[in-house]
Amino acid sequence: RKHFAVLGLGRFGKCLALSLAKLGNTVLAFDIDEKLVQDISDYVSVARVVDCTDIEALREAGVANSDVAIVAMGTNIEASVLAAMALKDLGIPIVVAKAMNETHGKILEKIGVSRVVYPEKEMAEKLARVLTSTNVMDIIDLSPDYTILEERANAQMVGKTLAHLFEPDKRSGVIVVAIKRNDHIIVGPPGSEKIREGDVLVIVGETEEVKKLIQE
Amino acid sequence: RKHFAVLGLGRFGKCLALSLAKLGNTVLAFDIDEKLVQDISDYVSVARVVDCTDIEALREAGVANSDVAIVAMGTNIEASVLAAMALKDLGIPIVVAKAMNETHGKILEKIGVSRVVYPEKEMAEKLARVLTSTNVMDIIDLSPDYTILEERANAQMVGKTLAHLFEPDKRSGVIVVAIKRNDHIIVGPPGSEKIREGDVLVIVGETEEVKKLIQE
Ligand SMILES: Nc1ncnc2c1ncn2[C@@H]1O[C@H](COP(=O)(O)OP(=O)(O)OP(=O)(O)O)[C@@H](O)[C@H]1O
Ligand SMILES: Nc1ncnc2c1ncn2[C@@H]1O[C@H](COP(=O)(O)OP(=O)(O)OP(=O)(O)O)[C@@H](O)[C@H]1O
Repeated sequence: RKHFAVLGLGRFGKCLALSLAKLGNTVLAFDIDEKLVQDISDYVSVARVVDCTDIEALREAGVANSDVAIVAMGTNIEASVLAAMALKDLGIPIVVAKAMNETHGKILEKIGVSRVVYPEKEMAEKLARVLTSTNVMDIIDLSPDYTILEERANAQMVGKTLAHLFEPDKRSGVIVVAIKRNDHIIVGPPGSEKIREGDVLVIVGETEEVKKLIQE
Repeated sequence: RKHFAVLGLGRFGKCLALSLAKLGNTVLAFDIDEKLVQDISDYVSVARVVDCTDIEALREAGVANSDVAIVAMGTNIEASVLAAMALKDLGIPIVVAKAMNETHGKILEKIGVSRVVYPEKEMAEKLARVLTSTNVMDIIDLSPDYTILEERANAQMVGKTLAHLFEPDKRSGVIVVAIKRNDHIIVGPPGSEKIREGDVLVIVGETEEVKKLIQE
């Protein structure tokens, strides 16, 4: 497994440190707040009170031999940017950081952060799409190119086969990868599978094609 | 389209209100902070300064005829719970709310919130899995039953066909739904497709099967 350092133990940082530790990684967790450090100390390898904008304090705390470091300070942009800069100066190969907004994200990328995440924004955008479509249970953007959606089968679909509805030979760039039926999942259903009432179809496709499908 | 009310315009609430408006919905946006209300007023149907824990103020602001209302106040648990209660009393059919932690989430469910979201937690768990596996680019939990992952093809896979590697007839509950090749996406690749260097496979499968695959 790998060595991770998590700087900032707010909601995001704390969950991340705990999840990484649960997956068997070595995790160093830091925050300026004593109580937050104490709460997590039983679950990670090292938990210490450190001002993460101070490069000497980070070096002393053993951050330098981490494979990946994550800056999880969203609201305090100054602390986030100073901490990310310190990590790059310490030679950490991969630095990931949470950003408050696009401008904050751009600054982090300029100083060499390899991946910027926007937890609130990504969740908000996904939820907005799910709430807007009546049939769609969940839409996941896998990349700008293709999307996966879960759609409850409507009345016209019931009794028809997948081959009839999704005509794979027309290569429309959309395929049904699974059917959720009651508590059971059929992964890779054959074209001859007949749709039943209550089925939820899991569909992967090129984003434009999937958008057309939802509008029908 | 539908009528939405968004209560609380922090990072999550603001992004949600903007995304819902962009999808063509009618959006009412409320916050106790005047500046936040002003910032969003050009992009939504109605933006007002309202104390969202006050049911009379909400009624006056026209919340009652919304199809869906979202409580986007995470850190202030008291305000979140009082606002959610007020929405249920106003008879809003679907109430969604952001929660700070599991306990907060349980209280919201008890008072009748239909969907509780944890933006920081869900993002942290996903990121932890991606950072832990070297080949895996992204893992998305579609449900407790099945998962979708993007995996960079390794040296042993190059030159082999999908049918050879994923033997669909063995029905292992795992299928390759797409291949990302350079900037191109092949959705629903045939079994005869040969894997090339640099390919990224998008695989859907039963969660246990996918976990086994990652460990190989
Ligand atoms: N200089 C610093 N050194 C170490 N920790 C810090 C420093 N500045 C802030 N923190 C800590 O970082 C954590 C997260 O900070 P902040 O509140 O900016 O992020 P957030 O994005 O609002 O968090 P959340 O994940 O809860 O949404 C807090 O626990 C705070 O104590
Ligand atoms: N009683 C209230 N009525 C209306 N708005 C309120 C009330 N209490 C708090 N708010 C607003 O709700 C917004 C979000 O609140 P809070 O800071 O609790 O959430 P958060 O989860 O930290 O936000 P974020 O989405 O930024 O992570 C703030 O803009 C705040 O002004």
